[in-house]
Amino acid sequence: FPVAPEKEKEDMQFAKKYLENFYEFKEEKTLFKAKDLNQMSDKIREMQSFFGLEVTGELNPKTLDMMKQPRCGIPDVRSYS
Amino acid sequence: TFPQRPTWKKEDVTYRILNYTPDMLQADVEEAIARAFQLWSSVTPLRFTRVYGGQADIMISFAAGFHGDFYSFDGPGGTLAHAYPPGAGIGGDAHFDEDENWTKFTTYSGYNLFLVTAHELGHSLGLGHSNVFGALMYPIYMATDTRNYQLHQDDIDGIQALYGPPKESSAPPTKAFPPQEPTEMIPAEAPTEMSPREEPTEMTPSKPPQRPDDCDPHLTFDAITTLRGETLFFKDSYVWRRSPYFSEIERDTIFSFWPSLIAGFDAAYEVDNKDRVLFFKDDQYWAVSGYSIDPGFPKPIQNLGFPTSVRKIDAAVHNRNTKRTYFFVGNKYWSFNENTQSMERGYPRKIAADFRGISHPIDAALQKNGYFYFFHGSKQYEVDIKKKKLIRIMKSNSWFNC
Repeated sequence: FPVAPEKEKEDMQFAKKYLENFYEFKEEKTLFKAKDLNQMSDKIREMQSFFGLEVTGELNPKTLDMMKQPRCGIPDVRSYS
Repeated sequence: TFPQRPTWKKEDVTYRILNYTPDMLQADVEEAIARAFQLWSSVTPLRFTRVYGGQADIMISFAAGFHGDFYSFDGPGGTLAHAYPPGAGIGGDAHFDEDENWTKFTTYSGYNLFLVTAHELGHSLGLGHSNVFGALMYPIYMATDTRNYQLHQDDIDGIQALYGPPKESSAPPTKAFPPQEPTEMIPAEAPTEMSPREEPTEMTPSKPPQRPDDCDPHLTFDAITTLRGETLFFKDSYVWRRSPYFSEIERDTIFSFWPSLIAGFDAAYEVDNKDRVLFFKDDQYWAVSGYSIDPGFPKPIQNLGFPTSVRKIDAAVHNRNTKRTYFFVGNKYWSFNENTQSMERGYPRKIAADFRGISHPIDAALQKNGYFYFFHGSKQYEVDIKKKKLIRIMKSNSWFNC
């Protein structure tokens, strides 16, 4: 279904935080919005691939549901820091 | 494992419990933690000793929100706990979010401390996350019966890659815990909304009636509702989905959207400003938001203010302008105030008295573009909302580009 607009923004924020926490997504503010979205799509793909979801790079309901599951706070991927 | 594969360079590892959660008896906390260590010691040469003061290799604590490291906890749900790979200082330590409800049982009403501890100790010993569904090191919490809990082969392979197998030929790596742990039965009913990992198994429901042809001139509907700008038409177990974003009519089944809802709705309507759709079947109703069913449903329709003499409703439609929902039963209708969540006084009233030209029961109702559409058999009646005046009569499936 289409997503209720204000919810869409909330979901996007939630997903960004999730990808920062667990997939080393760093939102580099660039002049090109498209580039930001591509970065995020890449990280969504990485997360979808990890959990065996259909790899679309899109924040679809199943991907969002998976992000909302209770979990461990350790990243799923990480370059040691 | 973690990058550079940090491990303990010794077989005797110490741990200390720094504090306790008030959710459980201290003895239950200690037992859960001891069993979690036992799980790992049974498949490696490692031995774990509890100390009661000073610095231990693995310091275990409960805390909420910010707790002195760079990874603050996030309140109930979300992140449950985290732990650090082997190393000095904070290395090996395991932190549990006190904002969660910790339990020794396996239920949906709390998180099983043994399971989460066993996972976190995997990190304290150097394991990263596994993407093998069902492995202990899978990042997402799975409510699992913990009697006779057994490590997944993936977990055993991972930890033995770091420390090798146990020295003496110990008990087989599967951990046969004495069934001393009473587990509160997991509620019989499965959680209503589909958790993302389960794909709806292709149930073979008793043979449903065939999907009628879109342009069958005798097509009738059980219920119709809008949903986030789209319009859904229900008949038996089938849904026709009309979207302003696509020209094609999409054909689906109720099961594909809400697997746990029963087919054959009597009525449905959307309260758009709450992003909520209500479905009615016999004397019960459900509320959904998108794909997920709101918790606590179904509820009896009497909750809305219907007398017990009403055992089912024929149709429902929400008027966005007045925030009133009209429920149609036989030749009468009720008006429900969505703001006060109560039936309006002076109802039920006769449909024919207020909607001239509508002199029969209504199968389904829809509000669109300032009109009501009342469906009766294979016809639909377009009514001006303000004047409550019949404008024209069309075939029920005129929405399907026939």
